[in-house]
Amino acid sequence: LFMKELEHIVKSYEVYRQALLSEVEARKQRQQWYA
Amino acid sequence: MEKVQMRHNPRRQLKKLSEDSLTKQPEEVFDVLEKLGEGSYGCVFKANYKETGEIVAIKQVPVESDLQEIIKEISIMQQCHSPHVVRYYGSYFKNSDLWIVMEYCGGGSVSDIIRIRNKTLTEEEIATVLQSTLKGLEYLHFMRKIHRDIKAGNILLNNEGQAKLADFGVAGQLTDTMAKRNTVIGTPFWMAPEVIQEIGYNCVADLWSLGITAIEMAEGKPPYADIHPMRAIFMIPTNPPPTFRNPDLWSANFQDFVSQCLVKNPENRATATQLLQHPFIKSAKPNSILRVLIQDAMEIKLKRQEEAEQREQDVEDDDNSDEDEVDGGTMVRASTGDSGTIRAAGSLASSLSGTMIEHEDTGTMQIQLGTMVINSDDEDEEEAGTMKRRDETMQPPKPSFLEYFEQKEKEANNHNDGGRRGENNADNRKLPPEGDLEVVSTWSVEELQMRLTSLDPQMEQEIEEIRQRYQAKRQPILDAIEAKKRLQQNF
Repeated sequence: LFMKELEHIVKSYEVYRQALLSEVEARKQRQQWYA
Repeated sequence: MEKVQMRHNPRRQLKKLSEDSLTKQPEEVFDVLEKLGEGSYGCVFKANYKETGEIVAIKQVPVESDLQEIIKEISIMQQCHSPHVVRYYGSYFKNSDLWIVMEYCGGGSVSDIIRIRNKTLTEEEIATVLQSTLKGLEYLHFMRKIHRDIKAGNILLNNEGQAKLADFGVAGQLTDTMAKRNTVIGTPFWMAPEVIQEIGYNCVADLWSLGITAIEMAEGKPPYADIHPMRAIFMIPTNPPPTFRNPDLWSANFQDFVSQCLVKNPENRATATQLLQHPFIKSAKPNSILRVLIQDAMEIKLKRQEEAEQREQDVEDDDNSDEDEVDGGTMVRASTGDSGTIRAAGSLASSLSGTMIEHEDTGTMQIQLGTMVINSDDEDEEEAGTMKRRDETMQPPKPSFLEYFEQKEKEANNHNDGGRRGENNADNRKLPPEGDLEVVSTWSVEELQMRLTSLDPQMEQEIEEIRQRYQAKRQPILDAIEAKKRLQQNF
C-alpha cells in the first residue's frame, strides 16, 4: 500500500511538473511571437 | 440520442471541470455511456458529465503503459486552447487507469463518416474540413508542436461541423534547440518522405500528411493503400509526389492545393499559414455544410445499432462484431454527377483508420497500418543540439488565432486576480486537485516558476508525510514483535 501511494504521488508530481514546464515553454513562445 | 443533444445543446461548450468534480471519484462525476473506440493506449468512452449534463469523451489508459507518452499527450492537449484542437478537461487516477477527460466530437472522425456512409466527401466538403484542419495546424505549429499523425481518422467533427485535431499520442514538441526531429512516427501511407528517410523533419511534415488526407477524403484511401505498407515506405521517398488516381474528376484549384502539400522537399513545401491563403481554402463554404453529412452518418449508425440489437435479440449468441461495416470490393464512383464522390470500400476505409480502432473492426491490415514509432524521443533530443532551427510558421500574414489568444489573455488576467489572492493562502503551494492541470494556464510566469521551484521540496515533504503515516501504523506491530523477541530471549 505504501509503495502504491508513493508511486501515485511521484506520478502525480511528474504530470504536474510536465504541465508547468509546458506552460512556461508555451508562454515563452507566445511572448516571442508578440515581440 | 445524438439528435437530442444537437437540439438541446447546440453551442454549449464545457470550459473545465469544477474543482468539486476533480476531487471526486470519476464514476461519481461521469456516467460512462458507450465505448467509442479503442486505441493503442486504451479505450475511449462517451460519458455524461453529471454536473452539467454535457457530453465528454474519456480515454482510459492503463498507468502501466508508457507514462511518459501519456504525460506528453496530456501536456500537449492542455497547452492547446484552440477551437480547432480537441480540448482537454482534466484527468483522474482510477485504480490502475488514468482517465483523460476530453471534448466530445459528436460527428466522429472524418474517416468514420466516410466508412459509415460508404461514401467519400465532395470537393466542397473537403475544402471546409481542410480549412478548419489548417487553422488547427497553424495554431499547433505556432506553438512549435508537430502532430505527426494527421489523417482523416484523427480529424474529428463536432455537431456543428467544425473539424478538430485529435490524438496527440505521437505528437512532438520542437524546442529552440531542437528544430528538426528524426523519429520515424505516424501512419505509413500518410508519412512525409523526410520522416521516412529519418533525415530530420519539422512542422511541414504535417502538411504532407494533410495533402495525403485530402486525397484520402476524396478517394476513400490514401495513395499506395493497396500495396503493403512496408513497400509503400520504400516508394514514398523514391517516387514522385502522389496525385489523384483520376485527375479529371477534380478541379484545378483542388489539384493545385494537393500539389502544394505534396512537395517532396520540405524546404519548398507550403506552411499552414500559406495554405490558408490558397484559393481552394479561401473559397471554402462554412462549417454548416457538413451538418448534413454528420446527421446522415449519425442516422446510419443509429439504424445499424438498432439492427445489431435486433439481431442480438434474435440470436443471442450471434457474433455481430464484423457484420455492421462489412462491404465488398473495389472503389465505385457514386452517381452524383460531377461532385467527384466515390464510394469507398468500407472494409478498406476502416482498415486504414490506423491508431483509433473501432471495436467492430478486426482486420489484420489494421495492425499493420497502425501508427509507427521507431526511434525514441530521447534519441532525438540527444542529437538536437546540432540541428538548425527553421521558423517556418513565423511568417506573415498574421495567423487568425492571435485574436483568440488576446481573448484568452484577458480571461487569464481575470483569473490571475484570483491567483494572486491565492498567494497569501498557506495552501497555495499544494498540488492542484488531480487532473486540474488547466489551472496552470491561469497563473503568471512568475507563479509558474515559483511552483516549479517548490515542486521537489513539496514532493519530498509529501513522501515524508506518508512515510511517517505508515511508520506510525507499523510501529505498534514492530513493538509487539520486539517485545515477543525479548520474551523469547528471556526464556
